[in-house]
Amino acid sequence: ERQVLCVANQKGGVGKTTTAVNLAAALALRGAEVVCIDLDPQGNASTGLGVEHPPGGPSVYDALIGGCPLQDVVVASAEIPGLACVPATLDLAGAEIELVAMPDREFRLRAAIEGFESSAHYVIIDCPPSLGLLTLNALCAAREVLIPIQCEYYALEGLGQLVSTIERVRAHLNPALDIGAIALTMFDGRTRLSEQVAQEVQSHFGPRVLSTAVPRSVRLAEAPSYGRPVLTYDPASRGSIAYVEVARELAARCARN
Amino acid sequence: ERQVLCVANQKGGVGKTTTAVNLAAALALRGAEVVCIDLDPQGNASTGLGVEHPPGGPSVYDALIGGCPLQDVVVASAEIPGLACVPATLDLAGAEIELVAMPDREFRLRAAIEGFESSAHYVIIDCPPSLGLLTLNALCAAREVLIPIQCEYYALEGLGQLVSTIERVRAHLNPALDIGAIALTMFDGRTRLSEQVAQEVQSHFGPRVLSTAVPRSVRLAEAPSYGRPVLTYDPASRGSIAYVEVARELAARCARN
Ligand SMILES: Nc1ncnc2c1ncn2[C@@H]1O[C@H](COP(=O)(O)OP(=O)(O)OP(=O)(O)O)[C@@H](O)[C@H]1O
Ligand SMILES: Nc1ncnc2c1ncn2[C@@H]1O[C@H](COP(=O)(O)OP(=O)(O)OP(=O)(O)O)[C@@H](O)[C@H]1O
Ligand SMILES: [Mg+2]
Ligand SMILES: [Mg+2]
Repeated sequence: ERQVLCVANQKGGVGKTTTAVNLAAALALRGAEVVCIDLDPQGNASTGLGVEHPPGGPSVYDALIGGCPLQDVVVASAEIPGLACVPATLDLAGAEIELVAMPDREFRLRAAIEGFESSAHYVIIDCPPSLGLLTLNALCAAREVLIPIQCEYYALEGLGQLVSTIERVRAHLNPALDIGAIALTMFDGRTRLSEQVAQEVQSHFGPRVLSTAVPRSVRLAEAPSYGRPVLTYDPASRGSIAYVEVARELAARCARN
Repeated sequence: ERQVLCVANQKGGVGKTTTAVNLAAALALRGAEVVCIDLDPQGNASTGLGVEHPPGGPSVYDALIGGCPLQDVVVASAEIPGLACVPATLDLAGAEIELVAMPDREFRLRAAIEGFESSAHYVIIDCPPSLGLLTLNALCAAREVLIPIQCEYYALEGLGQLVSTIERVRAHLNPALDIGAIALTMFDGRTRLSEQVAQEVQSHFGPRVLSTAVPRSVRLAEAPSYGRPVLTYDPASRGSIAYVEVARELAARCARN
């Protein structure tokens, strides 16, 4: 059965895109078929996977607003077999206003994924840093939410709002939705701050927190400038090894559910 | 004359809040009277300035939606004389939907600041990571935009969209608006990536880029957990010294304009 996972957190810069891109790559390298859907108008996930996304070009906007089938806009990775991406373009910036007027405004992405002719095992959706209609579409289309949490203080503040939004979506729009896992990101073992935040998150979310924390590693920040996931850019780096572990743990959890 | 500055960039986690909080503190410590307005429902700037902001409590939401005067919701800093904050609460999360229905939806904040009975020399607005109606309100209320740019690759991607949004606002909604300055943040001199991004930004924006780049410094990330700007939490840290410099440079630019 196809697993639809959405990577969400309205706090900015916590590693949503880095997690979506590298998790998708790691699952594909383990032999799964994976499609990453970029739902952020900035198109960072498209860039991170090396997929061109000029404004006006084919993108998730055509599926979300224009009703065009996802198989017509998906682009295979040039590097990793089994990996593909539905890119985002700047056209998506206006989508939230256009969606407001549609009767099925929260379910457009879900309908597109249900009609998606693809043998993908995983669909991973990268969300923008907000809880607007784009993220709501992802929460309505997914069975699980993966929440990246940066190991810094400000990142703790928005968690209550995120959890209550997920609960509201489960109660009124998508009863299958659940918090699948929490990934600690940018963990810096040299600082007390990272340790404190990690402990706080673990005491709150318990077993949902993945046992692998992704360390802060500059190779992760460099890889996008080459349009490659860190898994192919520098497979021996700590960042890459961490995402291989995260993928292994997540695949095991999905198999159990 | 009162300078209204908005700190904006739709890319998440680039240091908007850290810049708004520490710039406000640094300007106040130089003797100016400063009010920081938190326009992000997560309330990070309120936390960073040590101001309580429980849901339902007095906040910028009351001024933006309820039309209540800003002087009724502003809170003086307990630590730094001359510094005050208009806090944000979770109530702000629903504001964008409520604003859509109002005829003067882009100008609510501008009207509130124009009616603000205060002797403040500077009003600094911290924006959420999006280009929705909250950020549009800030762009319509401000004379200058301060754009923090993290020295990493993904942060370059959204700049075109941000600049064209500012130009559209200047053309149709606020002719006085201009890009006041660009602040490079989280600069890590040990990595090639930081250097490359900094050069790219300088070649694009030229003299608008402040000569002080804010270094990556864990003290900046620790300070919010004590509810204090880094300027009082650890005045000798590199992060604090950098924001003192940023404030000096910005004050000189404001004086010249
Ligand atoms: N573990 C890490 N170590 C070092 N840098 C990282 C790590 N994870 C992400 N980064 C870098 O930090 C920045 C923020 O990460 P990213 O863009 O993935 O976050 P995001 O949550 O998707 O941001 P946004 O809220 O804008 O969508 C990027 O420049 C990225 O390259
Ligand atoms: N120069 C710096 N050195 C180290 N850490 C920093 C620096 N500037 C900001 N930070 C930390 O990086 C994280 C992101 O910064 P901040 O929250 O200020 O960005 P933002 O643009 O306001 O994010 P958002 O898009 O969510 O509003 C925070 O945890 C902050 O403490
Ligand atoms: Mg992202
Ligand atoms: Mg912020």
